[in-house]
Amino acid sequence: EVFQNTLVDYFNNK
Amino acid sequence: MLELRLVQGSLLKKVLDAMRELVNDANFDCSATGFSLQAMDSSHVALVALLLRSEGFEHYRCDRNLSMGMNLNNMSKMLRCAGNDDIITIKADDGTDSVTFMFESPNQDKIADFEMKLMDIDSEHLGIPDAEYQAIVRMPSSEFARICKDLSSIGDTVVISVTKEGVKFSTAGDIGTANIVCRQNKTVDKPEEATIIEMQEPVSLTFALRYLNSFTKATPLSDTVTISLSSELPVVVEYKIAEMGYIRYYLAPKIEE
Repeated sequence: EVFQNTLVDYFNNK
Repeated sequence: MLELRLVQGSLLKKVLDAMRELVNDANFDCSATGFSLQAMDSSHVALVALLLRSEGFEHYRCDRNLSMGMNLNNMSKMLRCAGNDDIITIKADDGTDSVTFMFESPNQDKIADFEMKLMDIDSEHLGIPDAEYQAIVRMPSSEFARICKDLSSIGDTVVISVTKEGVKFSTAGDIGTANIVCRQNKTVDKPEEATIIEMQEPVSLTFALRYLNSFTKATPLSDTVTISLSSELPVVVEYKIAEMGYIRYYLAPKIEE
């Protein structure tokens, strides 16, 4: 299945 | 007290047109640096970041940092009342709940002011770190817009792959598939028509075309667009606004599980 992380996942949690 | 006078008022209209499909409400931040905005779409997979530097305004007065919440569709309704050659001044007083847009015709024979109510908007401000990108593609903005529009009639997503051969845009849908390859092309008459690829290593990422098509609403702001790609990072699609700043869009890639 294809899904998309949110930008919050990228910029605040990574 | 805030007073920002922009001789090229049509630029503000174009900026609004470039954002309002993606974002409904946003906080405009004014500081000594300039007039800026950061806002995410409702699903939080796309983000727009705008900067209009203070030096780009004919007059820029911002006594203290101010954040003004505005509905972009309402703002656009007001700015549409300005002529394309009009000078636009944005004014607000400290502690007020409204902003005034003043439109002056070039020969000063018509002056209009439109006051718009401000809104309280809870928005999350992301700290976007500087990143090294595996590939950076610069190409004519009209060409990028054409590719996104054409591919969205075939499929919903696009795979953007950068190799030393060039940049490939691929899609697939019920009716078939499509691939468009743009090769590096520096030998053109005008620099804005060049396609330039800076690649550290090959990269291939999948994105929703719906969002990329929204980003191309910024095409009237710049002849060129820069697309920065890295595995596992949101793509950055940047349109430079001459002598003023930029509008940047970030989009999370689709991930195959």
